[in-house]
Amino acid sequence: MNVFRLTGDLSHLAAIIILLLKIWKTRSCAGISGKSQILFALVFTTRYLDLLTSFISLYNTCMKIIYVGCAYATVYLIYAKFRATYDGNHDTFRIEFLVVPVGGLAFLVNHDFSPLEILWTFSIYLESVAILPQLFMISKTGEAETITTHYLFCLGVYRALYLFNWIWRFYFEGFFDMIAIVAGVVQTILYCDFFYLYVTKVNAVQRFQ
Amino acid sequence: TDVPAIHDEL
Repeated sequence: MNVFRLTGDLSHLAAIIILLLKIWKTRSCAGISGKSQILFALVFTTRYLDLLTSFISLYNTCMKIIYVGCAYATVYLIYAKFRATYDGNHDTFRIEFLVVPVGGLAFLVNHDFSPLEILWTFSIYLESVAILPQLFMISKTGEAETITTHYLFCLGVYRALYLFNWIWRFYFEGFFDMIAIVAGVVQTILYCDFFYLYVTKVNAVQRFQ
Repeated sequence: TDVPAIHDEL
């Protein structure tokens, strides 16, 4: 554990909680892509199956349970409790175009051809592109509420901090996970355009367009 | 590449 990973995890947690609280407080999920949230729930489910097979630390176990729980709570709020406010007409990204190729890639490029390892690899690849339905929705409607942009900013910061974490671990622990690093770089790049808009627009006019 | 025996990150 290093400072980059800890702050990365906390930033990730902040993003998840910001989104959950926003939907809960406003009683609305307008502007939020339910499809991205389904993909994140799928990411956490397939990655954290090791909760059942190996214990790493109390911190690790608690965070995994919180992430999975919040992901399903978010999906529940969007598709059940506040379904009437869900902006399905603008959430038109075809997620099968992500899930199918990512599933195929996980079968072809992985550390070990075993069920749990393939599912872990699938979750890593899928996480790197899971935000695309949300970004697509924003580009389609041309706007996002400020709080939604804070959510995206925290998610992007989490990915960027994980890159520093891997640099740190490479130098000080000799740790090197090619699959996680390549997917992490791809994921961070997807946020770059958003980062630019966030810094130049959101903080200037409090409205993201 | 190295194969991590256990995935210790979130």
